[in-house]
Amino acid sequence: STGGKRRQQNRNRSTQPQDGSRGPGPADYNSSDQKTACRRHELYVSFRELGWQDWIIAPEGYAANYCDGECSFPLNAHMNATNHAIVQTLVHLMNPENVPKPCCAPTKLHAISVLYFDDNSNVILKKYKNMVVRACGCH
Amino acid sequence: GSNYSLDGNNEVHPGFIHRRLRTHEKREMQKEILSILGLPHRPRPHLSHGKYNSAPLFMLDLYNTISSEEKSQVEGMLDRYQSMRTTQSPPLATYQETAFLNDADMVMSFVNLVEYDRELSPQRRHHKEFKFNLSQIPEGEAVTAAEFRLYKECVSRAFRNDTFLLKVYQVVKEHPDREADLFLLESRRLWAAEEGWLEFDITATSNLWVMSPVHNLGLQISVETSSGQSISSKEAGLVGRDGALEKQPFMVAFFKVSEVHIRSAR
Repeated sequence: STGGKRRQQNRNRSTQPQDGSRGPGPADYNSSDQKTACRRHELYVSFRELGWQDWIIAPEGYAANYCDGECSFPLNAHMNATNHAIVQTLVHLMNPENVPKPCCAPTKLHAISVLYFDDNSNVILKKYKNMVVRACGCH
Repeated sequence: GSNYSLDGNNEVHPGFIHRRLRTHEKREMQKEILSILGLPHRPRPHLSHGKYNSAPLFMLDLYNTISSEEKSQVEGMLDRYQSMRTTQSPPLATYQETAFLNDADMVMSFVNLVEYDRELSPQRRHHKEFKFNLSQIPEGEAVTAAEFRLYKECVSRAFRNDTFLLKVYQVVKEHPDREADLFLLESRRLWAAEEGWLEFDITATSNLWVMSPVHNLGLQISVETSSGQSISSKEAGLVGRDGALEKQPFMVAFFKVSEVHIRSAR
C-alpha cells in the first residue's frame, strides 16, 4: 500500500504534461522496448496460395493479422490494456515465477465474408465473425 | 500467407518464422483454415455448367454489396441499390435481396438439377420442372427467405401485345400414371414484351424441404396466354437450360444461424 502523498504524486504524473527531466515519457522507452511491445502484426492468409481458386470465388485471401509482443510494465505504453491486465502485471512483478504477465491478444475483431462453391456446385456466401484482428491489447 | 510489418519496411518480427511451408505443413494449414471456415473437407465442385452462370454471378453481386458495405459504412443502402441498378444491366440483386442480406448469416444459391424439361404432358399441358438439392444445409441454419428466380426475355412478334399468366407450383406428390399433385404458390400476369428477372417467394416451401428432404419434389411452372391457351415457357420468353448461362433459372435462400457453432475438439 502507498501513502496518500505518493498517490497524489502519481495522479499528478499521469495527468500533467511531462518535461524531459521528470519521469518516463514515451521517448524514454528505448527502441527495443517499442519493438517487443504488444501490437498488431499483419498476416495475410492467401486462399490462392493454398490452391483453393477452384472453389473459393472471393476473396483471394484476407488480412487475418495477429497480436504479438510483451505486456510489461508500464502498461500505459501499450494500446488497450484492460484494468485487469494492470493488476495482473502488478501481481506478476511481485511473484514473477508463478504468475505470468498479461496476454497480448485481440481487443477488436472484425468479420469477413467468403463466397465459395460446395460439392454440388451450389454457391455459399457466408459471414465469418471474429476473423480479422483490428486492434491488440493486454488482457 | 505473407508477413510484413505495419510500417511497411519489410521488417520481419523476430518471433515469426518466415519461410515457405513444406507440403505437409501446407496440408496442415489447409486443414486448420477449413476448420475455421467450418468445413469438414475441401469442396470439389463440378463446374461443367460454367463457373460464371447466373447463380454465381448473383452471389458475386451480393458479395460485392457486402464488401462495399464493409468498406464504407456511411453509404446508405438505397445509394448502393441505385449504383447497382446503374452499373449492371439487368440487375441481379434487388433492394429486397439487399434487405434480406443484412439480416442473413449465410446465403446459398442452388442450381437447377432437372436434366430434361417435360414441355408437354399427356394432358397436352405445357409445364416445366425444376429441382434443387437442399439436403446439405449445415445444421443450425434456419431459412429466413427464399426465392425462385427466372429470367424472362422479350418474346417474338406472335405474342408481342399479349399478356401471359405464369403459375408456379410446388410438387406435392408424384404419380407414375398421371400428373403430379400440385400446390399453387403464385400466379403472375406478365407482359410479352417484359424483360428481366422474375422473383418468386418460396420461403415456406424451402423450409419444408430443409426440414423434410423427402418432400422435396421440386417446382413446376406453366404459362397460358390471355385466351387461356397453354404455351411452352420458351414461347413465353422464359430462359431454360438451353439459354444463356447468365440467365439460367436458380433459387436462392437466406439463412440465419439458430445455434452457436462450436468446433469439435481434436
